[in-house]
Amino acid sequence: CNQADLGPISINWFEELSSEALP
Amino acid sequence: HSIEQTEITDVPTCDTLNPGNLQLVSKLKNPSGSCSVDVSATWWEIAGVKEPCIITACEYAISLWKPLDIWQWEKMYSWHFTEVPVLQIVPMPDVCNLVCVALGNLEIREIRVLLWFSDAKSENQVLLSSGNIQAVLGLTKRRLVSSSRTLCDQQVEIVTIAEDGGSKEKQFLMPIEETIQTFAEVQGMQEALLGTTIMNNIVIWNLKTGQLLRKIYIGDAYQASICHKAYSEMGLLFVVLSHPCAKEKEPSGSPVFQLIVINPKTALSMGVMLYCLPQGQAGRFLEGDVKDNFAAAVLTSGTIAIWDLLLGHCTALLPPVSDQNWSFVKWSGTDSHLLAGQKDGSIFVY
Repeated sequence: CNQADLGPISINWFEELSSEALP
Repeated sequence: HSIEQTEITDVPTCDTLNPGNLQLVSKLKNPSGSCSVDVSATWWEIAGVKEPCIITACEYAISLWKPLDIWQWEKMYSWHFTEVPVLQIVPMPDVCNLVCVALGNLEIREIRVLLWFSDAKSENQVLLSSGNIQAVLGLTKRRLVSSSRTLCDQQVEIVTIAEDGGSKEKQFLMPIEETIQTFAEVQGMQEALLGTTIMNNIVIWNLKTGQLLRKIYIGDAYQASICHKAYSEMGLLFVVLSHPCAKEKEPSGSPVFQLIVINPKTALSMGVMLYCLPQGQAGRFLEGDVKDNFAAAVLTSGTIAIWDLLLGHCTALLPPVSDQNWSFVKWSGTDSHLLAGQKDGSIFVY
């Protein structure tokens, strides 16, 4: 598959989503 | 009689899973002759020694089998249920000396913890959860997650199981509106939990905070996908799904399992690989299990097919033994066994 189709990737996605999500 | 089995063949012990080498080594026969519903494997301390035991589930009984000699098992104890039938065993990773079972008819009504102490020859049953439970999964650190429907919404609850089988701690995750079909832990990320929904979404929770992090639509190519495995690598989430409702529509054959990749940051996903039946094999997926890099599935034709998820193709086909088709198949959590069950109560160990 073409990785570019998935958009920008973040290694720390879990921490980043946790800081953005509703508490 | 506690021994109700047949020794099939004598082969050396092998701890590394290699589906090409799978051989039928023994058969456990439940003396009650009632319908088999599930099988699992767990560690149990018997007379001071931790043994890799097999747990068999019939409609109204759960039995604990201890290994005797090579490829022989002895039934140590059975828990009986009279009112509500057994639906499934809920495997608990890293836990010994207890079995978790889901009881109910069409939906799970109760989750019970079963205990048995070989020294005191005593047993105990503890009711852990009850209600209209749709999905359940045993997690690491003695935790169990379940989703249940209440009058107005859906509740997602984590229970930590105490030594006595009761609940030590309860925590709720942020609910979602859609019915959750399956849960999956993310390998290597103890605080991440996935759920698949009947609306073809994958949701991600933070188990520590209970936050709902993402809802990702994975497309409607395959309805009612079941999640068997998830792992995170280089910022991407890889998920192994099975497709009970898949029809033969791919040029390469009938898809049984699929590996998809998700970018959790953007909520975009795409298929990586389809695991199809070999050409000429009839039937489609009925029930299956994934362990490490191997997927096993019972097909409607009565055959068990095994795929190497890294190689991407089917590596073994096991025909039914006797005139009975397989009902379910599970990888053992304690060693390199594959456990296959038939409706008549027989469990075959490969």
